Amino acid sequence: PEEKATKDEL
Amino acid sequence: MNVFRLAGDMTHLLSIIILLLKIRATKSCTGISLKTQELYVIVFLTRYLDLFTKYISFYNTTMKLVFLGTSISIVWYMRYHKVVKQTYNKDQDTFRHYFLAIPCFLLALLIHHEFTVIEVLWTFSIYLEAVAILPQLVLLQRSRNIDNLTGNYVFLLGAYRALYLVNWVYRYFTENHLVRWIPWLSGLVQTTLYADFFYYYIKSWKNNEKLQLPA
Repeated sequence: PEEKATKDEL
Repeated sequence: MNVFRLAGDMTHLLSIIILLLKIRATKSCTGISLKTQELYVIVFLTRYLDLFTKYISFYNTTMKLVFLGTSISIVWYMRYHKVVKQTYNKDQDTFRHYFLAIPCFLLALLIHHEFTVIEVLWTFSIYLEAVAILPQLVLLQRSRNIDNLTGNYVFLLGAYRALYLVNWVYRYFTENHLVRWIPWLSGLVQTTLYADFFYYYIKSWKNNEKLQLPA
């Protein structure tokens, strides 16, 4: 599965 | 944001506060690895480049600035503060930065989500964070005397990524099965590196003894 580049973490 | 993520962030923040407290109150950085602290500055600088490109939330921006500011000030204290710098265990803190930084950078060039500057540097920061604790662990093993603040600092720093692991499992099941291999596997490696330390930390706490790692 494609990795979603959610950058809402620290 | 879920409770595990928040707990992880708070643990991370608390670990840094404890370290700064130790440095400021005791005017000493004994047992703290400057190598590890410098690697964390690199981790935050390369990860938080998106501060300029993307706004997520007030919380997110504030925490990023706090992590950047505190990590830079810790390095400043250890390198330049005229009293603190004399307590630095330079002879025992011999781990070389580039043994960790270069392989992580090469790995980020090879394995990333998207080939852009920000994305590759973000990936590099994830890989580097996973192993940045190694100089600190080596220094602890060489120290015959680990003070409580240093022990607690390393424990909280390890606990933070473990809580993030739980947060990722939770997010997987609650947010459309979001898959994120790079941080997951790196976070797993990062937490595993602490396993030995956790074991001795908990053992010394249960037996009410002073923390000491076997050489």
